[in-house]
Amino acid sequence: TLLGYIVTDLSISSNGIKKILSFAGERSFNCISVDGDMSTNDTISMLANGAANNKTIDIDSSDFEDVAANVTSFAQQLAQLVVRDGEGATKFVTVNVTKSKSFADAKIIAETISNSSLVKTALYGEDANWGRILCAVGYSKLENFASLDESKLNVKFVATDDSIPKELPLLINGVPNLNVDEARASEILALNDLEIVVELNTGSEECSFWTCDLSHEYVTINGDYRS
Amino acid sequence: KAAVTIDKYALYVPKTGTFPKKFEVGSLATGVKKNGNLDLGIIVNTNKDAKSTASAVFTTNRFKAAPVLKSKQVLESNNFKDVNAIVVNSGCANSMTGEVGMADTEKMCELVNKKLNLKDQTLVMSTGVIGQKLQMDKISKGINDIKFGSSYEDWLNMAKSICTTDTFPKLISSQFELKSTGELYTLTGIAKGAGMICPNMA
Repeated sequence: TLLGYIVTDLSISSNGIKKILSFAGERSFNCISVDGDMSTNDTISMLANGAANNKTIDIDSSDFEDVAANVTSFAQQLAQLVVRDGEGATKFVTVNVTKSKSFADAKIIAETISNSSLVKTALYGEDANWGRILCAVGYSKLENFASLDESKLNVKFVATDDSIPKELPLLINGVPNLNVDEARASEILALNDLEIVVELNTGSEECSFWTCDLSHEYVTINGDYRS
Repeated sequence: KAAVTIDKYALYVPKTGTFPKKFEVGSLATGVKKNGNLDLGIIVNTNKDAKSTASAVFTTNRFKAAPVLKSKQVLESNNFKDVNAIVVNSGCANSMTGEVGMADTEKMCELVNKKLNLKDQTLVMSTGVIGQKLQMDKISKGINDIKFGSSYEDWLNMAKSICTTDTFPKLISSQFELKSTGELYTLTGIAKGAGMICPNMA
């Protein structure tokens, strides 16, 4: 279960706080996956008490967009900590689906990759099994296939440290990269933090989703939760 | 093969923090958790000079737990204003518990409202095992005994009190400036979650 709250001493109108939390939640807590399961209790609340004595922030205030952006980035930090925990997770993985026809499609694809048990076990085993990523893209429950064109698809791993080359292309325009540097792939997959980029090249929308690997520890913890 | 194990507590749990003005927190081990860990937390707004505002997003799971239904009702009946406390218990989700669960979650709010002299201004959250009744004797006593503070340790303990199988508490805090006036404000966030995580809240 995900529970959480954000409290602030800002003064925000009730309409403002609803809009801010809804916007931030959609781009943070609704973009994480540890195991693909949705609880009966998930709740994130936000409380603003006005103790900072500022002029109340409303939807049309000049500061509104800036405050909303700060809350969103703050919520992303908090949400990412949940993924970093992941009940024994050893990898923190950002799945970026870019150049999509629509944000909704980018999100569905990113979520599908993030929830794939086989992608997650490959990450745990540090196996550059891009075929599982591609497979997940293909079975994503999209309303239609406007965002998907196999011949335009690129998949790559991206290192999050300063090592080079930063990007390792695995699939280029739908064709497997036969010259993939397996040694470099192993180096990137050995990092605790890494990134998977899926470029759809059918539009300009994008979505980031945060996931983790699936470890032996996860099974141990959840094998006897009630007892 | 397993990757290198990292000390997540050392990496991700802050050692100090600045917290928003006029909030206090309290936590306690009521005995609901078998290991004796903290399992009850309350956050309270102590600012009497302005009306608070609040919002929440909730699970879209068709089977919503009693505290989800109760918190939604409190927010809506208060028109998203004047919500001044949040009580959270861990160890028992109070989910799939029917009318008894609903009465228990109402009772939790009622006890907190009474303790803090509030009128239906408390949100409630629960986390833990699904399908078990809350141990209201322990939780009622805990609400009665809980003490409030605003130190870093109080906030950290609050974060710990809502954990279940989490391997570290999740607490972050940051200060920002309003662009128009330069006034400082603080955001503090607490979360729990480790498994059963793929929220789709609305």
